Amino acid sequence: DGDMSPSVSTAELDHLVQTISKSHLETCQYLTEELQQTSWQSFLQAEVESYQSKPRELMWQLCAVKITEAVQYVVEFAKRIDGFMELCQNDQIVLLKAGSLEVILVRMCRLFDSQNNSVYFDGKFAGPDVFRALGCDDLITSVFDFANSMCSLRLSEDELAVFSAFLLLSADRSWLQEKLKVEKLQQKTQLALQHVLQKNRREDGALNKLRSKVSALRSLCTRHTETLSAFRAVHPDVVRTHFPPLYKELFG
Amino acid sequence: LKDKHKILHQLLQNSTS
Repeated sequence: DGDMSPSVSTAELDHLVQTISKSHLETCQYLTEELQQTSWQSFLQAEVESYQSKPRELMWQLCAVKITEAVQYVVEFAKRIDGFMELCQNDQIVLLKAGSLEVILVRMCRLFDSQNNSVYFDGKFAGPDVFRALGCDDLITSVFDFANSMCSLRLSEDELAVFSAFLLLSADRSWLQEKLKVEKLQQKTQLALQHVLQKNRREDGALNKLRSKVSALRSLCTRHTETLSAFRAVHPDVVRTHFPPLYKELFG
Repeated sequence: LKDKHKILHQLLQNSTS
């Protein structure tokens, strides 16, 4: 969409990148230094087997709790993005309901060890086999593949921050009441993303590569919702009584 | 939408922690 976006000075873009990056680091849940301290320790075989032998509903509950924890950090991130809190409350909810899991999936690559194809989960690094009890191996494989592909882009923290903000401010979400306002914010964020990519001397296709991730993210989030409703059809009582209320509100 | 997302709405209202 080559339409003329709002003219924004380089200084303004620098400032925007800095504020979004600061908000990201303040709300990223895990600082890379903390992860280094865990020395990237992965689960022992016995620990893997104990996850695998958990009843399906217990593993689902554990993952729902972890996702819900992460969502709350993404909400704090959104609240710090310039202009987000000036949107109407309906649109704040629409953008977070649709975008929080996408940001979590992008943030996941900060916690991902691509040599061992494992993600930081519940205190150590877990391979896809840890999640076998969930009964949705194909979705887990796709999530791990996505994390691997994000890792291979080797995005810096400020690039991750601005890309996360760009994802959250998606003007094409349905049910938005002030679509134009969101569009303007997203265009400015896209300029900031182009700016930080150029500043970090990324090759030309970098922005397009990032934008191509959006469809993969949307598909993963749709599959998560479908997998959850299939699980709930079998275990309605477990979801009603043991799943975090915020998780049910967003994804139920 | 707000009444269907009371918790999210509350999180948005809380002062930035």
